[in-house]
Amino acid sequence: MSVVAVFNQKGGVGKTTTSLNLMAALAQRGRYPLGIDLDPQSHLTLACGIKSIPSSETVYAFYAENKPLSQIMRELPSGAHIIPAHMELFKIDSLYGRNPNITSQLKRGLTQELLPDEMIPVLIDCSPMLGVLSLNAVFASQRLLIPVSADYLSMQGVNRLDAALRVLEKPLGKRIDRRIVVTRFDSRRKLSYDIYDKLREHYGKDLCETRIAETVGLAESPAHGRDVFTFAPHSQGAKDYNALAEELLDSGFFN
Amino acid sequence: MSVVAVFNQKGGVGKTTTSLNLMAALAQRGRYPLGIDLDPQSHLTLACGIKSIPSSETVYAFYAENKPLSQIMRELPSGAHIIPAHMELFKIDSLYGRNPNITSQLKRGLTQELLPDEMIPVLIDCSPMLGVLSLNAVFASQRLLIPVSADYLSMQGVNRLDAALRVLEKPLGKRIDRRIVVTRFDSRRKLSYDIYDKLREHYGKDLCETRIAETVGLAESPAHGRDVFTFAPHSQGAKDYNALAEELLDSGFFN
Ligand SMILES: Nc1ncnc2c1ncn2[C@@H]1O[C@H](COP(=O)(O)OP(=O)(O)OP(=O)(O)O)[C@@H](O)[C@H]1O
Ligand SMILES: Nc1ncnc2c1ncn2[C@@H]1O[C@H](COP(=O)(O)OP(=O)(O)OP(=O)(O)O)[C@@H](O)[C@H]1O
Ligand SMILES: [Mg+2]
Ligand SMILES: [Mg+2]
Repeated sequence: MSVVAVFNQKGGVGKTTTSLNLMAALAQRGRYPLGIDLDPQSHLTLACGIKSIPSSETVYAFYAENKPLSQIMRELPSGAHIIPAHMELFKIDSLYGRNPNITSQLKRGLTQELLPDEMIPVLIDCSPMLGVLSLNAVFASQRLLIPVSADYLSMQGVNRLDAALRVLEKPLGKRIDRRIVVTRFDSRRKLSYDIYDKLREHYGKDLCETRIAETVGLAESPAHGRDVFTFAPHSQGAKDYNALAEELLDSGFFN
Repeated sequence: MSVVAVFNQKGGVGKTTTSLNLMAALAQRGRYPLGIDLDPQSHLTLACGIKSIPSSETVYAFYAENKPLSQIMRELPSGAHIIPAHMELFKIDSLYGRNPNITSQLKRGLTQELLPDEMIPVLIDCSPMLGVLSLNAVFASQRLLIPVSADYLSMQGVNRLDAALRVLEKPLGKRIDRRIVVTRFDSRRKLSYDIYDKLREHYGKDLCETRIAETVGLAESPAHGRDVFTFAPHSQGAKDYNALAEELLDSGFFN
């Protein structure tokens, strides 16, 4: 099992778009992933075509009622599985925030219930907040995928996150392997190239070569409950997420 | 004093960009506003050119040490004032989340310390999370300005927010006056027009006529610690935020 948290506390950088389309690209290659939606907004759940389900059938029940993860997992048409989210998740921070064991609850759930030896890639879509839920994701994962949209405030977010990760690595006793992927790259704007160059200077090999272009198909596919491969198979968005999946698989990011 | 919370739990929709540029547009018209940054990311603080200040000089000290708001307020070159944020704010949810009085702390601070009869417009930039800080902003304000970027997932965010506001209005005993403003509108995309039309159908008069275009000047100005009026005075971004300020002032949104 290889667990990857898709996180950046900066909002709107493409965490959900990246989780949705990487899950689909992995499924197409026979590496049927498990997606976990840990965002109270439940956008990954919605983008997978799952609408208005009770909180007892979501990851909220895992935290609030100790329901096993295997009981809330659902299969998707692509062959991937998803553990859906629910709006009620926003209560978790104030309900359990001061409970010392809460940050490793997801890690415990994953290691107890899922077969550790199976090569299932797990992708966790996080909310734009470094709270209890995102800390659960970071502690449960071996690697971090950090989408950054090609603009200044998002780049600031990554520099901040990098500093926060160094603080978290102390209790973990290891470096969290991470990759940064630039999203919403607009090849007509000098700003996009500036941002990419600055990130390459600062993060070197941790920055993916693949850049995800700003392209409308990626903004439209969630409205139809589909990933970009089934919604617009020949689009730029499909090419870019295919390239990203190849680059990450080749570098052993999902081993 | 007219307090407006700029909120949408969807990330990256232009909350900070709208707070920054509306503050500047109001200052240019002699209505010197107070901006409050309630986001641990502290992006409004950064966009106003304020870098690496200790948490004791920020709104974190108001919550953690009961420091008066008037002692953490700073003047900006535009004549506006700002109460800056700090990264440590992300602790507020788990430290004080279960304290019943916490949600009205900002309201108490504002009514005790600032002259209620002065016509100072207050704009609160919120984080993308309906937690303790954003609830503070909603309870302290008379009105809500909800930026929505012209895409499907952001539109979903507004529909969700609307449902959450109806729940909050019960204990408040009044309807929270709100305006939705479409941001990142790309006139080359059919999706932008679809989103605007759907929002108009659904929210009628609560939707601003003014749409903020997707334009690079708005993404660049924060990198220089400036608003769009001082960074690119003749740009589309400056025109659009001028029009938004006029529309909101004309409709008495800041009275
Ligand atoms: N490459 C792209 N091209 C065009 N639109 C994009 C692209 N990536 C993301 N978007 C759009 O931008 C918006 C923000 O993306 P998304 O919701 O995936 O970000 P997020 O980081 O998950 O946001 P949040 O912080 O709210 O969870 C979405 O509506 C999405 O459709
Ligand atoms: N009209 C616009 N045209 C071009 N870029 C824009 C526009 N509005 C916002 N942006 C860019 O999009 C990114 C997201 O905007 P912003 O940070 O203001 O959103 P936010 O809602 O405050 O995000 P968060 O949820 O993280 O607080 C920023 O980097 C900003 O520069
Ligand atoms: Mg998301
Ligand atoms: Mg912001």
